[in-house]
Amino acid sequence: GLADKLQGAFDKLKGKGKLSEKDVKGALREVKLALLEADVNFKVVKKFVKKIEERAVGHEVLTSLTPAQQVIKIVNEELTELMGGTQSKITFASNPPTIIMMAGLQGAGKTTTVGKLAKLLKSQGKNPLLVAADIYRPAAIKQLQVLGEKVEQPVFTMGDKQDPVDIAKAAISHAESNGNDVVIIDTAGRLHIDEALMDELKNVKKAVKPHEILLVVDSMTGQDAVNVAENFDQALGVDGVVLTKLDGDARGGAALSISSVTGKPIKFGGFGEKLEDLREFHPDRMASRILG
Amino acid sequence: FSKFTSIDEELFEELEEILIQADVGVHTTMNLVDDLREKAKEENIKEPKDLNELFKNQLIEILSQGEEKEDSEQPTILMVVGVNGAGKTTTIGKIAQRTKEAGMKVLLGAGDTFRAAAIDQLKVWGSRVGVDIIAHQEGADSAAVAYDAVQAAKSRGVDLLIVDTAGRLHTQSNLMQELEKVKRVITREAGEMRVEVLLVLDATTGQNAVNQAKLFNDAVAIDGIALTKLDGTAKGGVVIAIKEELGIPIKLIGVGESAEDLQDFEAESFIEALFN
Ligand SMILES: Nc1nc2c(ncn2[C@@H]2O[C@H](COP(=O)(O)OP(=O)(O)OP(=O)(O)O)[C@@H](O)[C@H]2O)c(=O)[nH]1
Ligand SMILES: Nc1nc2c(ncn2[C@@H]2O[C@H](COP(=O)(O)OP(=O)(O)OP(=O)(O)O)[C@@H](O)[C@H]2O)c(=O)[nH]1
Ligand SMILES: [Mg+2]
Ligand SMILES: [Mg+2]
Repeated sequence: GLADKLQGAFDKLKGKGKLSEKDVKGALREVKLALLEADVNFKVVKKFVKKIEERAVGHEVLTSLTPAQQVIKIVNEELTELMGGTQSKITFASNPPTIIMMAGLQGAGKTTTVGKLAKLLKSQGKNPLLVAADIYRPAAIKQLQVLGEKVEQPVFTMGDKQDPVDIAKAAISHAESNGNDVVIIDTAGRLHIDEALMDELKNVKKAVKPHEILLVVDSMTGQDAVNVAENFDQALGVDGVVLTKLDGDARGGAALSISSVTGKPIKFGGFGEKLEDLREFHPDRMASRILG
Repeated sequence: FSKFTSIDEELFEELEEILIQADVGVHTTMNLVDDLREKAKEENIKEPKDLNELFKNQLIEILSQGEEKEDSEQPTILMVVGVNGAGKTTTIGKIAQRTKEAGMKVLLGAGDTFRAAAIDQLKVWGSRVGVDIIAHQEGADSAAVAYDAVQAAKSRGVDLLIVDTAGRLHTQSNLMQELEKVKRVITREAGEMRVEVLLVLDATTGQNAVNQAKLFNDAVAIDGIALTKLDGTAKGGVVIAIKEELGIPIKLIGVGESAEDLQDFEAESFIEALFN
């Protein structure tokens, strides 16, 4: 992984005596390559390596007996800090119901995550209502109903001929009269460049004022993660991110790209298809996964 | 490239940046640009726009190499595979639509017996397009559905049977074994029908797509790739490495969520789009 590559880079410099700033900057090319291989966005890598450089050409590395290890330590710290300080928690409203809205590209894992979140919150003593606001995808409502049955929580639907804004509003009233203290709204997958559908999402937000807007992103997303995160955040104001399919072997550089451009915390990770496969996001573990 | 008046290192760096941001991958990019440097010297290229042309042609060559025209006359069973959420079921609906429009008889096999409402989803597509579907119930054995679908395809004399499978990660070895079993059953029962496997890849996927292609290919021998969601902002450049390393051709692209949003892959337009 990166540790060996950096060690190799510094070993080549060993015979030269004292390390120079130029030497260290050259070795940092390995960090740049590792991050790009891990799918971190090109511009984010540039910015991040510049930041690392400032620390790496400092005293702690130049005078170290193990400069490679010092650089790895710095990279890990900076990565963790960028993706961290995170609240792996939902902010609950002082006046229920707490309203959570999912958003993201097609196939990212939103509907499944709604089911997982409902299961998690139920285990924490909440009584969530799942809302079927995807009126486009074939059998999307049925999919959520099947998940609702598995979790044993109600699913609110008005079929696929009603506007998602009206569905969301009616769901909130339903929750209030039925004692559901959390409302989780599933929305249709959409492209961040689809104006009409992004407007739809903005209208749902305006109508029900969610306490949490969660952007669901596939952890194998490549360079495009920056475009997606930026656009959804600018359009809606994302409160947190859920990174899915972490049970695969994607390095997950999208996590760094997203944190870097939005500054929003990654709150949860999806680690499988079952409803219990939602876990707290650990930035330090993500950092070492990205570095490979 | 209008801002460049001569070919210098900055121009090569600009090309690298374009490719990396298109998900071509840093190592593949560096190799491609090194090859370009060589060729530019050999051919004594002086104009940036000629370098641009040379590079595009180099990439088009990689993507079109070894492409033979398909004999689609023989009745075929198409098994569709890929990771979760890539667009398999939707792509099946699109392929069914275009094949039916071409006057052929199509049958679908609801081989995803695992995911919530997967069979329902394919049934909606079946009725939208007007084609029959062979299905069991959720939780049934996927290979058993495939078996029944193949028998029905043969007895009804269909031109194309498309078998849907559940999304799975290439790292889940038990699920990859299940996929091998489904292919074995299909191949064993196919009779006169030709068997093809289509890997569906999401264009927003980064370098992990290469691992996906490798492992799915190891399990079931992929005949072609369908690259979906190219209507977004992702460029899907990872297919260049896949073509180079595995020789698997890209056959189809998905450009939206409706039945007509399917196009044949064309290397020229793909590379043009990559550079825009
Ligand atoms: N392995 C794995 N699969 C997941 C995970 N999360 C979701 N999936 C699978 O990914 C696929 C897509 O999930 P969905 O929940 O339908 O995704 P979606 O975002 O609602 O899709 P659209 O509504 O079409 O935009 C399904 O096969 C899920 O089972 C995860 O964390 N790990
Ligand atoms: N924009 C766009 N969306 C697409 C395209 N192809 C599929 N989708 C969408 O992607 C999402 C997932 O599609 P599915 O067909 O359910 O994907 P799948 O691979 O069958 O998913 P699993 O069976 O859960 O593994 C749906 O919302 C589709 O409408 C495409 O070319 N463009
Ligand atoms: Mg969904
Ligand atoms: Mg499917």
